[in-house]
Amino acid sequence: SLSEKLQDVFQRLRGKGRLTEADVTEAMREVRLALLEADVNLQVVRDFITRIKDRAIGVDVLESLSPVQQVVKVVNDELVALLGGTQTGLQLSPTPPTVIMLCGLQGTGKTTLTGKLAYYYKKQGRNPLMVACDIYRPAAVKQLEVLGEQIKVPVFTSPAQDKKSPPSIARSAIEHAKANGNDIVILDTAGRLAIDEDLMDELGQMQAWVTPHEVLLVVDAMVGQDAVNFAKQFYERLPLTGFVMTKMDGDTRGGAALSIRAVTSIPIKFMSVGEKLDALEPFHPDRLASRILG
Amino acid sequence: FTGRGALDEDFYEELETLLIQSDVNIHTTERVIGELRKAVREERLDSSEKALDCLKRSLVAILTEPAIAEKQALKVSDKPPTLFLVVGVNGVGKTTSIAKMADMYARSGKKVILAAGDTFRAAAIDQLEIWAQRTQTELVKHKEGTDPAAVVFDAIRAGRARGADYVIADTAGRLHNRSNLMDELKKIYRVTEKELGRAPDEILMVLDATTGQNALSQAKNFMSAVNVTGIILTKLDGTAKGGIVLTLANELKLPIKLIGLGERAQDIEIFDPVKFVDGLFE
Ligand SMILES: Nc1nc2c(ncn2[C@@H]2O[C@H](COP(=O)(O)OP(=O)(O)OP(=O)(O)O)[C@@H](O)[C@H]2O)c(=O)[nH]1
Ligand SMILES: Nc1nc2c(ncn2[C@@H]2O[C@H](COP(=O)(O)OP(=O)(O)OP(=O)(O)O)[C@@H](O)[C@H]2O)c(=O)[nH]1
Ligand SMILES: [Mg+2]
Ligand SMILES: [Mg+2]
Repeated sequence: SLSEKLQDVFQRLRGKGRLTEADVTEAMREVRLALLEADVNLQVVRDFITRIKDRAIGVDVLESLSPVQQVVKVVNDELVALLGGTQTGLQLSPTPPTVIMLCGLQGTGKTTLTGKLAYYYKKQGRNPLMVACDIYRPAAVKQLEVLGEQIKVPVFTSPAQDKKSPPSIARSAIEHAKANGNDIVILDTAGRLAIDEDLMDELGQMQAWVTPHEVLLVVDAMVGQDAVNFAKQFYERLPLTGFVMTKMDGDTRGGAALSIRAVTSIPIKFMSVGEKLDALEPFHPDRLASRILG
Repeated sequence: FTGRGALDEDFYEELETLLIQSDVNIHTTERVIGELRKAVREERLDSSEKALDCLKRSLVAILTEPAIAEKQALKVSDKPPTLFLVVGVNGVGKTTSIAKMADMYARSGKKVILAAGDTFRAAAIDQLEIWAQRTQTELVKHKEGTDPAAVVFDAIRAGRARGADYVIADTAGRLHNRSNLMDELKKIYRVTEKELGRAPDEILMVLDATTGQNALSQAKNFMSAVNVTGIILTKLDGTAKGGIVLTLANELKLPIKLIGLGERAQDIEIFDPVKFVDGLFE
């Protein structure tokens, strides 16, 4: 762990009063390693180290805390600050329906998250509607319908032969929701590459037509250095209101969360922690910070 | 990355940055850069072009060393059907990669049978069924929620009875740190091995190119559960470089057998180490 690595670095610091620049430089090397191993983007790591290095130098080695604990505290506090505040759910619209649009790369867990959000709001006494806007992936619509049956939440679909575009399916779904008293509409979209201009334009059109209250980027927690690339591209193309980290029940450190915060400043809204539809947690920055540090 | 300019500290730093940002593990990166510095000195390389060339060759060497080269080619059994078991964590592209392999073999006149071994996830069987239709290959499936090992067992029997060249089995996505799911995979392996009369000819772990350092944990855990024989690296059509495979090759001697370059049946290629390394520097 980082604390153990820093212990080795600071072995010779017994009896010293303050941390010198040389002490801190060596400690920062361990912090840099820990963050890179946690998949934090290299440039984000460099900026992070620059910021905390000055705070760590000259830190008085207090009676109560060892030099290791001091450095770890500076690192941890900065991480928690950067990851953002604890989230308590999504912004619900005063004029229903609240529309939530999910987007992201292929296979990140969007369809499953659609079910999880529907289940989450159903338990709160809401009347959600899930919308199958992925007309490309084989059996994507069926997948959402199966989830809908599991939690007894309706799924809006457009018959395949209608050949309706995803933005028009979304628009029809909102009309349907208003007519049927659904106060939350969750739009599942097809996974896509951020560099696919046509598919990114499709998302842009959907967003323009239905003006969702939340546009959430769904991110696989095991993503590496590439996180800054696609997050930035999605952020530049759409008014993202937040992101969700999925598959957090794995053993990945999840440093991509810090990378995405650094390049977009959008908040982390939820953590998906399993395949079941009840496996959804609010975001806790302190927990994620210690996980990233390892 | 042009690799032009002076062969100075900046050059080495730029290379280090590029490798790390391609998801090459920091320790692998430091090793190859260290070896490059040594080679530049010993071979008296006098330009950054020559140094870059030297680095590329050493990266290709990592991917093609004898321990890997000897298991690089996709296995063909002399006792058909050849059986491939496809495994990996959730959402990486197992089902789609199976469709691509089915298409690849069907087009070359081979008879392929697919096994719908994901009996857990919503509409997983439906998804593979559509691909079987599109690639004109047969599908062996059971009801959702039933034993995945039984599906693979049946598919092997069907493969023998119908003279199939290949049986390719899909399995449910599973996180490598879930011991009950890894136990289920071990059971699928045991049942398969027993019915086939030998170990599966290939156990292909599908890895998403956007994955960072966690790929190492995935590979180690899957290898300790079943004998992973190779990697299918998917989603290389995106911006992610998949550099972690250099570490998988270096530390675990795992060959990359196939790469996925898109969502269509034809978006698959046999892994080419030179092309892959060139891609890191583009
Ligand atoms: N372990 C785990 N698996 C998850 C989680 N979220 C989703 N999954 C699984 O990840 C896989 C992909 O989930 P999907 O919901 O199909 O992903 P998607 O983003 O809709 O995929 P595309 O539509 O193809 O882009 C499935 O096997 C899910 O069961 C999670 O939090 N933990
Ligand atoms: N761009 C791109 N997308 C891919 C590639 N391979 C698979 N996909 C997409 O990734 C998503 C997940 O693919 P699946 O084949 O369902 O993945 P899986 O591993 O079987 O998922 P689970 O069974 O849920 O664990 C789908 O949207 C695929 O179209 C690839 O090489 N490139
Ligand atoms: Mg989906
Ligand atoms: Mg699958």
